[in-house]
Order: sequence, then structure tokens, then C-alpha cells
Amino acid sequence: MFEARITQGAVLKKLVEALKELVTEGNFDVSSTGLQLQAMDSSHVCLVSLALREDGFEHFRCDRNMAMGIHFQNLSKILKCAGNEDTITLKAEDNADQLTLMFESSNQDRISDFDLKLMSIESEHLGIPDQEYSAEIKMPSSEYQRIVRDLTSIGDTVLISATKEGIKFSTSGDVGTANVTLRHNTTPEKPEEQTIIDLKEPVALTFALRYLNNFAKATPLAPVVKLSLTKDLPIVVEYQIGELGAVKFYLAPKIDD
Amino acid sequence: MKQKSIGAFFGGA
Repeated sequence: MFEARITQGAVLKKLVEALKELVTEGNFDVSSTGLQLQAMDSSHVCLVSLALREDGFEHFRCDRNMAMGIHFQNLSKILKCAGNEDTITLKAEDNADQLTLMFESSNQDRISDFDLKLMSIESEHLGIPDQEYSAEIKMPSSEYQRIVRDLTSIGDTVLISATKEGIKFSTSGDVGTANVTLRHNTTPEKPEEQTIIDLKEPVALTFALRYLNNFAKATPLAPVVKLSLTKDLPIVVEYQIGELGAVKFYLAPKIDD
Repeated sequence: MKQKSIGAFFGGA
């Protein structure tokens, strides 16, 4: 059987809210090491990779590897019934066709359970190579959210260029043009307010803003976001979810015809 | 500009 208990149920709620518009359905692959999800959006332009570690949960048991097919809008409907302070336990029998979600209030005076019907989803796993990136930028997740939201109101695509001067986001549209540059800045005392640019070589890539804006729905999960860029390769937008794991979004670049 | 699919980079369709 599979059983995973998380005291901070709000994390699970935020996670599903971050994914549900990008990814309609996907398999929760559970094993003794934790829970993983790899899923593409419907247009196959971006990929979500979620990895939650077994030791990030208060309790985790998985006797057999299983792929649990999840419809994210449906999971979201159920998680909306959990309180923000609730502890959430996920449970499934081996080869089950449903996932049980149990919500316990913090003072244990309210317990509810919901069964989510599981789906059978054929999904191919893409091989994401481990690699060095030309530029890695850590910045406040709220800053990333603001930049992509602001630029989405001006244009459809963004040119992201990382140089020793900083990281620049440029777009243009019917209204005009916009450029936002962030410089390396380690002045703030709190690490989550710093902008750290680790540059091996300058790089510039163009991406659809719609997707970058969608990734920002993960902002409530983490105070910091990391962007990784290499010429002619997908950007990685990564949010560390405390000690529990991470969610990474990969978006294919736009390339000259 | 042309939008590539993610599978073009990581294998698959």
C-alpha cells in the first residue's frame, strides 16, 4: 500500500493550484524514495517535473511502485475542501483505482476523507539530461512573478539575456517595448531577497511569455526561484519546496525559422 | 520565430 502524511497540507494545496492549469492530467509515480510527476502541457511546449522526497513527509510508506493517474482539476476540487492548517494524508491500496485523501484539523476535532477516482494515463517519460547551464539566476519569486506579469501585458514573447551586466527581460508589442534589467545584488541581508547571477557565458533566448507567466503560479510555494539558461535549450524555472522537494518547469525556446 | 516542442530537446515526440 501507499501512505503519505504531510502536516503542512497547505503545501499540497498550493502545489496543485500551481499545476492544474498547465497540466490537465499526469501520473503520480510513487516509490520507496518518494513521489514524482512528469507531465507536459497539452501543446507539448513545456514540461513539469515534480519530485517530493520520502523524508520530506511526516510519514511515508510505499510497498510497491505505482503510477497513479491524476486529473488535476478534480484533485484541486477535493483539496479545496481541506483547511489551510490541515494535515493531509494520501492513501491507496496496491493497484487501486482511487486515492483517498484524509484531512485532519490542527486540533484533531475534524476529520474528513475524500476518494479521488484515478485514471489510466499512458505517459512517456522524457529523459532530462543533467547538465551545466551557461547562466543560473536566483531571484525573489515575487520579482519573477512581477516581471513576467508586467511584460505579458506588453508582448507575447520575451528575450531573456544574461550578461555580466545582469539579466535583462525584453519584449515588444502593439503598445511599445519594455525592458527590465536585474543586477547581481547580494546587499539584502535575507538570502531570499538577493539576486544572484552565476554566469559561465553570456546567453540570450526567446520564450513565450504565456508559459513563463503560468509558472509563476508556483510563487506561493517558495520565496526564491532559480532560472537556468543555456543556448538553444529549454529554460528551467525551479522552485524549491522547503525540505520536501522541488518543482521544475522546462519551456522550449522559440527559435528563428 | 518558431516554437519548438519540448520533446525535441529531451527525446520523445
